[in-house]
Amino acid sequence: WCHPIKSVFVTFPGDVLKNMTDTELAETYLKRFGYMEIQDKSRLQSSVSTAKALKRLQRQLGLEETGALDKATVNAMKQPRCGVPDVRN
Amino acid sequence: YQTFEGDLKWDHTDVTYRVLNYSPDMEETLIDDAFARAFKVWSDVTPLTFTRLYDGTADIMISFGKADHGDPYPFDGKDGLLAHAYPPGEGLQGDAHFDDDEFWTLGTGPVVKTRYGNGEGALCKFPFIFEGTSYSTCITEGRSDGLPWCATTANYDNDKKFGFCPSELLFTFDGNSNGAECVFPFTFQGETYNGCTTEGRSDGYRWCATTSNFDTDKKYGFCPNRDTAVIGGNSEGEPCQFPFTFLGTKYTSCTSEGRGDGKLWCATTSNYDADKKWGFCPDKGYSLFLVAAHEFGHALGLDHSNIQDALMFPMYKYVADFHLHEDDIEGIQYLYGSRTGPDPTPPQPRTTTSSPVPPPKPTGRTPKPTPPIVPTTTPVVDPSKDACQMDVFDTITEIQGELHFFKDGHFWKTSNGGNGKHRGPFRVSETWPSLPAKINTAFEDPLTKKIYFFAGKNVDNITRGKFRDPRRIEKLGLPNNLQKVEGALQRGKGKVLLFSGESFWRLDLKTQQIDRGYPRFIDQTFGGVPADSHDVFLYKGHFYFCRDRFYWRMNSRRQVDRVGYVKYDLLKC
Repeated sequence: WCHPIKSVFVTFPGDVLKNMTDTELAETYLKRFGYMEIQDKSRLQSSVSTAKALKRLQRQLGLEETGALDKATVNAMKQPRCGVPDVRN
Repeated sequence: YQTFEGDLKWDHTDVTYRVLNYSPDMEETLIDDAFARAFKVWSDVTPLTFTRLYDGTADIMISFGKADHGDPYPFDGKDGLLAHAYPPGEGLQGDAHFDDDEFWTLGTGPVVKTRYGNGEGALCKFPFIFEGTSYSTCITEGRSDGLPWCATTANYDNDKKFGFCPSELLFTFDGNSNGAECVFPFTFQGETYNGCTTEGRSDGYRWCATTSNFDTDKKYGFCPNRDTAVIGGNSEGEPCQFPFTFLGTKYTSCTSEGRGDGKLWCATTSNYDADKKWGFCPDKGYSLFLVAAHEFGHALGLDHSNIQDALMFPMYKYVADFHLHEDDIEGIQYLYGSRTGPDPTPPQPRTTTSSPVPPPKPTGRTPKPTPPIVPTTTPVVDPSKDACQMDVFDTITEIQGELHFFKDGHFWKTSNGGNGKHRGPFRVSETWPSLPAKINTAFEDPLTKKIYFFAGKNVDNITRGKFRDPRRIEKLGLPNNLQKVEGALQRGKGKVLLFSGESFWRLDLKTQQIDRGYPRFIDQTFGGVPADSHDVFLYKGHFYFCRDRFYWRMNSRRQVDRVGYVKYDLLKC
């Protein structure tokens, strides 16, 4: 009687939100809020590794700086927030 | 705290803002109030002042929008991104945008302000008891006209206090119908509609016609959301339909089944599988006040902070008793300095304190607890001078948010936010000692807060209680033979239109000179109002032209949208 319910995800018409994997969510989030593309002192734009970007995000949000996409970081990325980037280039 | 690169900030402290549109989630007055309180958060700790403009370009233009809303940064539906704002500067810079796929509240669930009824516009009290049953939403039970209502106290059966809840049957907002209710059915592009629709729009907002035929009359307004309406999805504005069938299973409440994000949703017809109509269930929503205060921080030059309790931290967190964090204060004062001096309170007439409520007579029985008696101020002038007995006023104008009615050395005032009842009479000579008894026109410059008084051929202005010597109106560039100025309309930044007879002039308040190209004829610019109005003034973004006991109200598109009595509509006699 305690079988887990087998969830079926459907695509809801008119839904702006898309079902994303955690990795897809992280990539989008890090890019959108400025953690992936960092301008250096010579004004050159360079991509940083996902681990570095995650560490930077974790520092900004006061999370443990693991550089890994752990549960706390994923949860933080799902929180409602302001659309202004955290890292400005 | 952080500021934007180059410490972007406004180069003036008298910052202006304008609300371009409203959300269907809350009453306009509640939204206005949330924004005003959000600005006050910053003006309390800096020398900044915030003045609302009703037309023209303001420093901070505020709007609600969904998904792609006209800038390069689209919103993302419900939750996730809530709002964004741009750092200070020209054009889009300084503007604040709020995602209208969110459910905007004061942070603790639907805020339902009532209209009509006998609840005097109070908020709904949820839950409330009606005929022994407890209700947590507006209901149509007990009515045959389908208008949703709620009690404004916890027990309707005892107190009989109620008001009507926002619905398209009661009013619309924005649009061009001055808040008129929807007319159903209505015709749009030959089709008949029995409810609000998003057809014909790309922004997802629900609208309706306010006459039976949009195609011929072109009259429309946007539909307010009912408190029971779903958010987003493809059925915004519809209520959940319980039970509903989803993938063959019946649901009697909102569910997160079928979604990977855990959000609660419901169908708005009895069968999702067949109809595919759905929306998110109403929740506590996001505090418009808190989000606006954060966004206005950006609009003033603050970037995100990494202090979790700071207002400028990027993530939303509801707090009931909000106080600005030291980090935010340091940040904004780094840009603009700290506030000095006392509160800029206006001069007040001499008053006495009295109680409007007579003390209870002793009866020998245990007295019921009574609400505290609030002292009120009563002016020390002849109370027999009743504004409701006046047919025509010398001038009417809005000063410091209150509408002032001047007549023969006295004035009365009525505030925007109160119950609309007027106060007074007050003596002009006690508030503004150097003014003559007869004032033909007065207006307040929204930027400098200077108040200008025109009396005959003289003009005085007053700032922070200090008068300048009166000047002749010819010094402004008005003609020598002009006997008086009879009306004034503030237009955008630093300009005001002055009316006399059938002509008007535009005064540049900075140069204190009439602009070139004037006078112009009133009837050529303001069609449909009396060309010989004896008073003209701006109030809540509308132009008012007075003639005899009546006023003609004109909107910013220069359409006369109302003609009424000064006494009943403005003074609430």
